[in-house]
Amino acid sequence: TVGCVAVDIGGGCAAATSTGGLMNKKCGRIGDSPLIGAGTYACKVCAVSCTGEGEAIIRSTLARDVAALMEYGGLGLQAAVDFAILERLDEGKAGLIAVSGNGEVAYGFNANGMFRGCATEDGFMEVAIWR
Amino acid sequence: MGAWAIAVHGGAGVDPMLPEERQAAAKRLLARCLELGAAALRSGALAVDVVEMVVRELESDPIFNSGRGSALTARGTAEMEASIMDGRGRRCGAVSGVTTVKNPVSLARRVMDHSPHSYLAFHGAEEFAREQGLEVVNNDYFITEENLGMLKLAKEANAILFDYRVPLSAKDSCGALAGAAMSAEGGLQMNGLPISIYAPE
Repeated sequence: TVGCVAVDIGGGCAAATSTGGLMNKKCGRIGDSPLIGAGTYACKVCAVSCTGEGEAIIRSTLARDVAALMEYGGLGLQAAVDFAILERLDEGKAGLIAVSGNGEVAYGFNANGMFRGCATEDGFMEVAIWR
Repeated sequence: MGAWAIAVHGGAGVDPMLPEERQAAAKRLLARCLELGAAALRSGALAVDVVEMVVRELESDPIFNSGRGSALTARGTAEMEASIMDGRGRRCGAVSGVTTVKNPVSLARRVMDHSPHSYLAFHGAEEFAREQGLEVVNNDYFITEENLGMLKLAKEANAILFDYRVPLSAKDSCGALAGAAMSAEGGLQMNGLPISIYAPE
């Protein structure tokens, strides 16, 4: 699965996710990537793209949970990401990337690694796999 | 004016013994896509245009599990899915079960921008792609030798490999090496297979 989230200079957030799914999956199997609110979500507050065990991400409506924790729970971006990954996945393994409407970037994963990269206007840039 | 930011991912869960060269190749692709997106944001592009552009790049490179290089169904075909969401107005588009659309994320974008719906699937999504004049290719465009090898491995293990790849060399070493790795990793498993046989993603 691949994904991208961005916030532009006007403060607009957007997210996109794309995948081939599971190797040896049944034909017709639908995972989390196309499900808005599960694998992908964006609103004024943030944008999120998820990857990992699709069934666990669907059960936990992971992407929307990050936004709801910020909207209703008043959490900051990284705190919302951490809570969603650490508390909402039950036994599932997954990761996600997120940006906020005010230019922050965050990621979290409970698998042993995640292919990821992030950059911000103030010059921060990171590409990493492991913790 | 606010500050821009961007993040990309290529999958979660990585084989701890993934060859260095594979790790470096994955990082190069992520860095290239990040630069592409950052340059667009710096010049004032909208976030929704940037995420579509970056995911198209990732779909076109077989390193990760999307577009070209997608994981295969039990029948050995590629069946892809994608979604996009614009936080401005919470507009969204999604597709599933696409088998000939070269860039599924762009079809998801067309669903969002040029249809009264949010989600189209299978033959409906394929029909809409042709109505919209999107580029379509044969399903074998998406299929790589590496993934055919991984599918064979998954069938032998009678397992569904979760969003991962197995380096061909690891396939040969799946038995003893995986066994050794299993003990080394304390038996960490994913979908019934030792984590050591998993590769990028």
